[in-house]
Amino acid sequence: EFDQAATRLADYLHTRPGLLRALVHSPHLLLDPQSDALPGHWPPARRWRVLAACADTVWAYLERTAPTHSHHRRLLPLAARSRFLALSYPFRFRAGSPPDWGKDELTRQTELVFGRNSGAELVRRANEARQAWAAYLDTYQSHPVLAEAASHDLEEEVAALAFRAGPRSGPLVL
Amino acid sequence: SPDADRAALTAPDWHAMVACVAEEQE
Repeated sequence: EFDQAATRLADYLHTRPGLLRALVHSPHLLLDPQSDALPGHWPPARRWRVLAACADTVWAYLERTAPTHSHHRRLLPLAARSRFLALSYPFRFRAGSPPDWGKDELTRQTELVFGRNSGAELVRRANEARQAWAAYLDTYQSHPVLAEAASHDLEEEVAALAFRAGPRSGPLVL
Repeated sequence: SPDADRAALTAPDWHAMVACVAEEQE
């Protein structure tokens, strides 16, 4: 059933280029309760789940359409970055889950992103997303949206591939 | 632009779409 919802979302994006651009350039708005991008009463964990599903769907849609849409091809590196950061987000915290989630919510929430009991699928796609984003960073000079990035920005992105958030944090284990 | 992004993400049918996604996740 979740797969059907993701297909409907991809079809919806196909007819709304402005929304597609917004999800590629401003996905953080989905986490911001003040933005109205999602219903205001939604808790942080549900916002993350929907962001993760949207980032994954946008990536898949752009990858499918990139061969025939040069504009989509240009957006792919940004979509790859968002997908990796969104899917890996709950695994970046030393305490075990994001600070604004409820206690012991990590397992419950990460099992739901791609439908019930889909925790293994989340981990699989997070690793796939890490490899895809790493490949773009490895060839950043070939991609217009990355080629002019400052060296320290690229260093931060490389660090985020391998490490959790914060100083002296451990490896990002997916 | 940021304003255009905000406008695109606040359309009523977008809210209906994401509500459906969240429901199917649970």
